[in-house]
Amino acid sequence: SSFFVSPHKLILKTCGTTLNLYGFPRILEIAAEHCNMRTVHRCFYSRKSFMFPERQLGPHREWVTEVEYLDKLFKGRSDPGLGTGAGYTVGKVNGDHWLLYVIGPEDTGSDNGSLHENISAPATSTPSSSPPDYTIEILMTKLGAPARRPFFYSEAEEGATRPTSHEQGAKTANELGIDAILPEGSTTLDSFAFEPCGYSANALVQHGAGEGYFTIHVTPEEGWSYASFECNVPFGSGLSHDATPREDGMPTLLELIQRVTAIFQPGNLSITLFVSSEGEVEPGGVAPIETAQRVFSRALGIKGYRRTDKINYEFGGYDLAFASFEKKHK
Amino acid sequence: LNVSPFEGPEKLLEIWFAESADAVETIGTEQDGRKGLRLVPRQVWEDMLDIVKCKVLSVIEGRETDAYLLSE
Repeated sequence: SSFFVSPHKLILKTCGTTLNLYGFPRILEIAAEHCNMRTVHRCFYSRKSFMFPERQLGPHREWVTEVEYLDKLFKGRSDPGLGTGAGYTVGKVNGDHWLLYVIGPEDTGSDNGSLHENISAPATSTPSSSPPDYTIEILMTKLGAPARRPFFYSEAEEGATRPTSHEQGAKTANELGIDAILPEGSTTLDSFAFEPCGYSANALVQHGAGEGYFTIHVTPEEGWSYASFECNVPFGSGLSHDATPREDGMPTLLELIQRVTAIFQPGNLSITLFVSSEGEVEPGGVAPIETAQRVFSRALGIKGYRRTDKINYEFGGYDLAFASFEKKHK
Repeated sequence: LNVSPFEGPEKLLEIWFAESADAVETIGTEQDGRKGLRLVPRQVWEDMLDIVKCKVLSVIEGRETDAYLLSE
């Protein structure tokens, strides 16, 4: 699990049977008491469908109760300029799917902050007021046995000094190339190896447009193996699917997807990419999320994956590209 | 050994209180560039994380963001 604190926003990402949403009311109190921040500007709550929903606690046992909890929380407040919340199921309800609740500024000029499905986003040229905001999440299951093995840690040999969990985490990151997903020197990586198995890491990344992050969480046990990779380093020119190297040395979107999936070798995966829709699109050009979809397919098609879902969304201020893939059987 | 399954898929909550960090008014003194939510003491966050059922394992502090690694 991870928690990221920026001056204006918080990201709380928690696994297992944690009570994530029960922290929300306290977060709102803290923001008001300590920072005089009394208005929510935007909120996203999302998760992949649970493998064991019956084990969840509080509102997290069912998506509908999570949506009710969030609706009730926002209805009990007055956040000037904030639209109404909306909950979505993305992908197959009778299979792996992804769930999203979103609430944002109501006067974003489109649909009052509501999310609507749009198979191919219209090409519009909007002046970019600020560098576009990208957040990619790659959620992977059915990890290959060779990929799972390094995340099981055996007892230290008799008499040998046992590495700390952070030392073991750093060693694993180095052996698997996790510390090389982004250019050396750009990243401060904080890794942790859990006993007897499991791995988590946060990274702060210095890039051309400022500071970003990525975070990785791995559950390696067969039967319920899972790995997630989330990153908000902007792709900019790296979004396009030609493999021209980027000036700031950051990987293109295609390279990033291939590096991450090569480490975890998932049998199934979904990719979500949020792009703030201020992103520039030349008139008649292809919207960033459509370009992203092509890159997803290109990155994974040549690695033996077949796309099983492709869905694009537009909503106030953000566009979303969602796609799921499965490894083709030999 | 009967191991009970672990739910890896995370719950991801992202809350924005302003459009950007630049939009955050500085309250009090900015300590080494820190402002807004980054001025909240770690203990206050840890008390909130107790409600969520998470413990802080470590923190790395960047120029713009503090990244807490947690255990369930």
